[in-house]
Amino acid sequence: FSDPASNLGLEDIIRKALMGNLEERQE
Amino acid sequence: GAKVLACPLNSCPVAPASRSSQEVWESFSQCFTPAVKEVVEFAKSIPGFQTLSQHDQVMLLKSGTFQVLMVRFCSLFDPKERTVTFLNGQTYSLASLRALGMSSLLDAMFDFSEKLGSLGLEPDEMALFMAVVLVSADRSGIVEVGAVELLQENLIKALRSLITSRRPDDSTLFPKLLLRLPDLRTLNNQHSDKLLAFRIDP
Repeated sequence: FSDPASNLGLEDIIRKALMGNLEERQE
Repeated sequence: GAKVLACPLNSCPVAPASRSSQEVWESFSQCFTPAVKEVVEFAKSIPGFQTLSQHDQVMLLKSGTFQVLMVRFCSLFDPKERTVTFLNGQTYSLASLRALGMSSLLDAMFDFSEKLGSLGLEPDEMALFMAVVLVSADRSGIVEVGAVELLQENLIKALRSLITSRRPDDSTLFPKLLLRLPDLRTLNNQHSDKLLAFRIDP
């Protein structure tokens, strides 16, 4: 449990919420 | 035997013992997910945030989301009445929340809310403070440290400028505000411990 945000599912929500934005930057 | 997750974002803070821990967690997750998404949208609106690397954006949000939410929802804590109003509309007394096992974390949250509330920030000052909070989050895992530091410096300058221009006679407000940053870090750690404890041993 060294990474609480990952273990609590927070990272997944953050990545999905950022996804649209991140895909735009990758293009 | 009831399962307790007494977070103000939780629409059902006390779940019957018949519900599995996973069900309780999933229900709670549905309550906090919209709030987390709002923090991500807020982050995107911070000038300069989207110029950071994807990796660093995620890292800052991972360590800063709860801290931003704590600032955003500190008005739910009423230090005078010693009550907390949950997003489901129910108001709980300090005593009832203590009985639900929210002792030390709750005291720290009340303390923080009282200190921040006493500064009487305007909505735009609060928003800029939240931006500073997010970009001042834990640096572990950040790759482009210089870029994050530069953004942080610019946001802090903007916050100082806004506050000092509005209140030229009060030189103490800005430093008082910055002193809340370590409080938020401590709260973040306590909060993570509490949630992880539920995940391990509900």
